[in-house]
Amino acid sequence: KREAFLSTYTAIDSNFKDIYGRLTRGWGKLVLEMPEDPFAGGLTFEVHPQDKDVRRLNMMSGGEKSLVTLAFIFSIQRHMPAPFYGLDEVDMHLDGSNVEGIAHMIRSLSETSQFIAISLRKPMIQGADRIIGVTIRPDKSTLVTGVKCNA
Amino acid sequence: KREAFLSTYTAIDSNFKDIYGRLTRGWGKLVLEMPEDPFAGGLTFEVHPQDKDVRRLNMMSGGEKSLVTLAFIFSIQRHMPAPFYGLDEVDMHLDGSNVEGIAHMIRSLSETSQFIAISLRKPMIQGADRIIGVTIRPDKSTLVTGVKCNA
Amino acid sequence: MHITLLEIDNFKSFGRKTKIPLETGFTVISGPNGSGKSNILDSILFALGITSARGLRAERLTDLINTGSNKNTAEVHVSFSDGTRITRRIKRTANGYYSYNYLNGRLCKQGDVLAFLANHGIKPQGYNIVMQGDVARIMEMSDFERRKIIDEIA
Amino acid sequence: MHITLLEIDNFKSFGRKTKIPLETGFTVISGPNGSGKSNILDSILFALGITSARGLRAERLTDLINTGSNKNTAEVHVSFSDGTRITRRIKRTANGYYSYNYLNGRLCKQGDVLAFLANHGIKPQGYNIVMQGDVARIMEMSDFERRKIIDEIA
Ligand SMILES: Nc1ncnc2c1ncn2[C@@H]1O[C@H](COP(=O)(O)OP(=O)(O)OP(=O)(O)O)[C@@H](O)[C@H]1O
Ligand SMILES: Nc1ncnc2c1ncn2[C@@H]1O[C@H](COP(=O)(O)OP(=O)(O)OP(=O)(O)O)[C@@H](O)[C@H]1O
Ligand SMILES: [Mg+2]
Ligand SMILES: [Mg+2]
Repeated sequence: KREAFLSTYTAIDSNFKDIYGRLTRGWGKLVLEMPEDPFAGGLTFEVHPQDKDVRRLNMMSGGEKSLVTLAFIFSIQRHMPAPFYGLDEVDMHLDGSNVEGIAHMIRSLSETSQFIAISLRKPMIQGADRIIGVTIRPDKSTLVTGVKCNA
Repeated sequence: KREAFLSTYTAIDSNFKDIYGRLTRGWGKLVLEMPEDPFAGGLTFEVHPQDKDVRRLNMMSGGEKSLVTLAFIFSIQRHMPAPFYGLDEVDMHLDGSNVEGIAHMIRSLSETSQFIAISLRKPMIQGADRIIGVTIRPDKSTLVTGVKCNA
Repeated sequence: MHITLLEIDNFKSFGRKTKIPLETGFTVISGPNGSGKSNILDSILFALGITSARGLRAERLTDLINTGSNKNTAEVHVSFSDGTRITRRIKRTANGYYSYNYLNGRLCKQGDVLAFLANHGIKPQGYNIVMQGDVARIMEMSDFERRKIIDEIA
Repeated sequence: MHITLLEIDNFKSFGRKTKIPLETGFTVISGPNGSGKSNILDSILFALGITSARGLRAERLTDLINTGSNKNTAEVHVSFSDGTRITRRIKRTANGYYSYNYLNGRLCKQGDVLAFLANHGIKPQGYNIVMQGDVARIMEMSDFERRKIIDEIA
């Protein structure tokens, strides 16, 4: 059981180092509180967003925390490949430049998997291959409007 | 004690009806679970965002819930006037048109009180009287750049 | 493999039968608050049976039936690029509901659908669908809960 | 009344003494993630003494001293339009810290500062400062906790 945990952990950690490094001008890794006995402790991150000093997760800014978490999610997804991915407003806390970075990463991942992302942010919408518009009809039912092709 | 609660509740409810009505093409009000004995129950909302049917708060969309909550906060602020207000990224879940609505409301409230709002969203930035830019220096310390005057 | 078509009928805010063709690559869905974007993702989760009613922001499955129309059923079809078409239908009854699962038009058990999906890497405890608020939830977790995420995957 | 000037020295990410003049009306602060925007609001809360260290995302007050420089003090001055200037300074010591409060340059107790603020409608349990994540927190509250908000105001 410990073996299974550690091999999964190592794989996701290695994904995280790559993905987090690409999303931010910095680097980071996963950290086990109790490496000897993982189940006795928790899992946290040691990250250097934009090459800053390491700080506890709760001392980081909202956007920095969100980027770490998103990189963690992407690391798990890379470990368990699926034919399609759905992302609902994952760019909420990010500034425009970080949204672009996420859109860029999704774009390259989407060469091998189908990605459907819901977003209200311009850089995400602009990074996609196509846009599906969703609005409300006067009778309050959902209207899905034509698919716009991007770029 | 019950008197004090009910008079505060009534004042904030009346603020909420006005503010929520202005922020959304719809209407709403506060609801006490136990009007006879307020302290035995909770406080929830009965809202019709964009004239839709009433739904429980947890069945509404992220943006709709956020707008209800923001209207609630503004209702409390109107009840306890202060010389200045600080808002940190309150527009996170809102679509562009709702961000404009919030910016518009803050603009009119700011005629009598000082408002300092942190935001990453264009419609909020465009609705302000001036912009203070914040960036990071190469040594990782904060740099506050000139104040741009708007409009 | 990818999803080629979504057909959503009387599910949540989809009062009128709606067809959404989907392609490979990177598709973005956008529109005003409350228009039905998250409901599209909910319809996929509902059809594939990989979330409970609570995960779809409903207290019971019958909440998923559109309230604007007077019908008592809601139906979602998900078609994949390998030709498979998965359907799920709920029907409100006097004292509850029925839930029907179909593989390529033939009535089947929910387990059959889950088995098909598992063969293609789609599991209920997977992270291929990140719902609105999941990032904030994982961000605010205790270190212990976060490690448990790895436990479940291993 | 309004805030006319913020002076932030060695507090959180403000490694260099920074002056921020403020005016009436509607001011927006923007910039990249992690640049220090929320820290500006934190500096006001710190100087006015209306939040604990935890409300400023610090485990103890000494975490608020800039880590980039080698100084052991952090200082914030808030000037108001009626001429009042409130200052708060923390100084790291061998086994903790000292916290100093000043009204118009003269050493005073934190209670004096809070009394001045209360006269102008600024209270620690007030809602005039909405921090990052407060909307989401209140949104996800139970109905009971939400009613307690009214209790505290009444
Ligand atoms: N059974 C139902 N019948 C009719 N409408 C429903 C039903 N269930 C949910 N809705 C409506 O669907 C809307 C929510 O849709 P959804 O969550 O998809 O919005 P969204 O586009 O994701 O918005 P946001 O950008 O705010 O997240 C709500 O207004 C809700 O009232
Ligand atoms: N004592 C300290 N010394 C130096 N830097 C610090 C200190 N405390 C916090 N910081 C840094 O301040 C930064 C956070 O600033 P802040 O929360 O103001 O960002 P922000 O501009 O609000 O970002 P966001 O848009 O993501 O919310 C973090 O990168 C953190 O490392
Ligand atoms: Mg949504
Ligand atoms: Mg911030």
